[in-house]
Amino acid sequence: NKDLPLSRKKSLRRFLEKRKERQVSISPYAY
Amino acid sequence: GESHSFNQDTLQQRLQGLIDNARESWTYAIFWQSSAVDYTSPSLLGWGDGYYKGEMNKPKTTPSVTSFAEQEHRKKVLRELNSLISGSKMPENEAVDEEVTDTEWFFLISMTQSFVNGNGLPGQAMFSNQPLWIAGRERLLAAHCDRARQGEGFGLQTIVCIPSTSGVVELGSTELIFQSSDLMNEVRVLFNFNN
Repeated sequence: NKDLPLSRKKSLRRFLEKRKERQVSISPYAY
Repeated sequence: GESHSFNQDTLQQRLQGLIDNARESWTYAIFWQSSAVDYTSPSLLGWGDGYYKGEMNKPKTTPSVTSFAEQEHRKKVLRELNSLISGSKMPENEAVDEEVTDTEWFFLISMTQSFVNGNGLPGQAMFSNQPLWIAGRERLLAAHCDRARQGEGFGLQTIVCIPSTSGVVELGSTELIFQSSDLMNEVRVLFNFNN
């Protein structure tokens, strides 16, 4: 929701982006 | 030693530097930020920032120990968080196909936690101004602390809490890591804020 503190929002965004990168790098379609 | 001004924006780099350069294989690092304005006021430790590195040595083929329903729940939450952050609804078939691991889930849950006046592992470390180094599943269970037990339940074998001037640095690993003074010194240097 909108009340999520900024520090958590930033951490969350970073976590989700890194997760996406990791998934792309281990996906068989990436090769 | 040299001290730095506290800066929210550099927390991530410090946490990342701390575990990316370590010899040991840490799964995550969290900075619990203290709300105390001085040494005499009661303090609340809340989420400052965190860096999730993951389990480097874990084989990709490890079968899931979580139930199908639990995985579906985690994926649903992740999809919702994705939408919340990106501002648009994420299609069902996009991303979050991969299993949400126990340590990823533990890291996410941590964002919702805070510790008052000496409670929990970070609170105890802050209150006593002494590092806490708990290595071994039995020791985590014997710590009589919800966070330690929860961490053990999600596959952690080592949890460390090191107090600094403005909060507590917590590190966790699925591997068994014994106490290292190098790491504690590194934390004291990197997180020695002068306010």
